[in-house]
Amino acid sequence: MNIFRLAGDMTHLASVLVLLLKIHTIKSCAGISLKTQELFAIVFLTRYLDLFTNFISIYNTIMKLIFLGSSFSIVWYIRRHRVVRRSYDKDQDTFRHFFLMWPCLILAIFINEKFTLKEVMWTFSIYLEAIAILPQLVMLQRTRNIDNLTGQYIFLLGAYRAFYILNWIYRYFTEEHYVHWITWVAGVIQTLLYGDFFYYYFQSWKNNVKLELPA
Amino acid sequence: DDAETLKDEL
Repeated sequence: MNIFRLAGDMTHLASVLVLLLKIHTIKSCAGISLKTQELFAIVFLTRYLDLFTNFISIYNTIMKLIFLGSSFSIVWYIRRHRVVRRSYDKDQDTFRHFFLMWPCLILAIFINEKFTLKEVMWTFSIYLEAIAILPQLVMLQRTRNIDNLTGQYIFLLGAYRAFYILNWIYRYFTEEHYVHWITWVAGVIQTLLYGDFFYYYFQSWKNNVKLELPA
Repeated sequence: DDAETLKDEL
């Protein structure tokens, strides 16, 4: 494992921890899109179908379990927790997210590396992850006022994607036969979606003012 | 095989 991959995994892990911290200690999910969280839970569920059949390393297995467990517990918190669910801005989170799944599924059926159930589900998870952040970005745009933890959460998620691209570039030059168009194209699209957010995040950081997106 | 290599990523 190279340093970019590790940095990517660690920023991904940190993003989840920041979100859990916000939900668990402040008992608030204000500004967080349940739609995006549900999509992430589906992404991990369909990607890690090989959790118990394809062993790679202890590290991989533990990380997979953390991402599965955290994504489902976040959804549970927002939907079911007595206090947390009251802070959920339902009216701002109106994205028809399940409609995003159909094009991803159809695309995965036609464009994949191998036509098996596991492989199609894995490819579906790659496509779905690329656009799963959209409901959250739409919600940010609407609420505009973004608290620190929500801002950091999205920043860390974007950083995770950026590090993964550096990881792919590194692996491309250091490993033989390392060409994965599906993952790369989906990954680059996913990272570009954060571009706008990054711009305003750095502006607010540079000028030391509260993060606010333009209407 | 080649198709399996990315499965070592998360």
